[in-house]
Amino acid sequence: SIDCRGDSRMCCRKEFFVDFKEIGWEDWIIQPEGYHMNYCTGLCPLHVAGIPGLAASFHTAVLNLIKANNADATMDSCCVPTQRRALSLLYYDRDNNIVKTDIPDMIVDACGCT
Amino acid sequence: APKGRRCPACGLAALAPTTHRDILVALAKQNILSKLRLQDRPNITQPMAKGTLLTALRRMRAQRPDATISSGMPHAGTIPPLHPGMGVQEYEMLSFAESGSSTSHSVRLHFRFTQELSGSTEILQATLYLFWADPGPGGHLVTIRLLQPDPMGLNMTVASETWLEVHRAGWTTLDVGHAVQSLFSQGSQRLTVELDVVEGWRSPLLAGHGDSHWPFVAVQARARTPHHVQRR
Repeated sequence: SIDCRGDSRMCCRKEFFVDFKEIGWEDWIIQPEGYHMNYCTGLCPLHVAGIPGLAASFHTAVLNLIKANNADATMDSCCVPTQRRALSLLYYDRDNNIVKTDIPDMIVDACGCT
Repeated sequence: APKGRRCPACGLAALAPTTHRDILVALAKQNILSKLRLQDRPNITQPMAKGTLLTALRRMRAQRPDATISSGMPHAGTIPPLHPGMGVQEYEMLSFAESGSSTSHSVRLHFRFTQELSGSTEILQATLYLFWADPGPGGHLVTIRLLQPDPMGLNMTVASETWLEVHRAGWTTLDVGHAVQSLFSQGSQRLTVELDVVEGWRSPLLAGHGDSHWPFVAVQARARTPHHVQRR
């Protein structure tokens, strides 16, 4: 996965941090101090399509075959999250109880072209 | 994306930086609230004292051999993750007691559980934590009753009764999993604990050790998932 830098226009992971103090949520969210709301952005030319990590797989072979035989494919490729993880939160609920939970798939760790 | 159209995420790049940021922050708020099944952010009227919270977290962690808690407030990224299986969302909840009616030999504690969790979660474990003051020589016998509202919600019925011999000062725990599960399955939110103690002995709420020994219930729960039928 590539992190976005400078003038790169290709598919990459853009880091974005939401500070709970800045948005006035620090009174009810005890931990963590913010949310790493990373996202994927950038271009995905057809020749780079294929999820990273599947370089030698059967799926890649099939994808390449489709690309080779179907240059005028009906679908374009998109830059999407390929690896995500949970966000652990410790917070007060409406009844002043303290709740801890892991919300799955909230933090984008890697991006790739579909 | 259909041929010739932009990917949905590409639209963000075309926005002005401030608008871009505002949209992302709004999305983050909406995302967190919806995943926590909250319509709006909770308004905190009585934040828990730091000492009370830390003591409760430590007691709860001590029950789990794989978990640790630091001596100060936990820092970002140090909250030990739960162990969700197959992407199922799990919860740990601490409900602190609200004091109810009491006499010289009896005290009632009320625990209120969140509406968002009742009915849609399965209780894995629920433990009542009580701190006792020094009972003096010989110890004391305590009767603990778990009371639940009856189906009509008018009267309280005894869900279970147990006896405890207290020989020294300290924390004791009591499994209240069945009572909390039954409460949640009825859509009810309030569990009442009635303690009968020897007259004149200081009850848990009057232990005189400050807020850090406040009684609480620790609940571990997971979201219910619909049953899936697979066709091959």
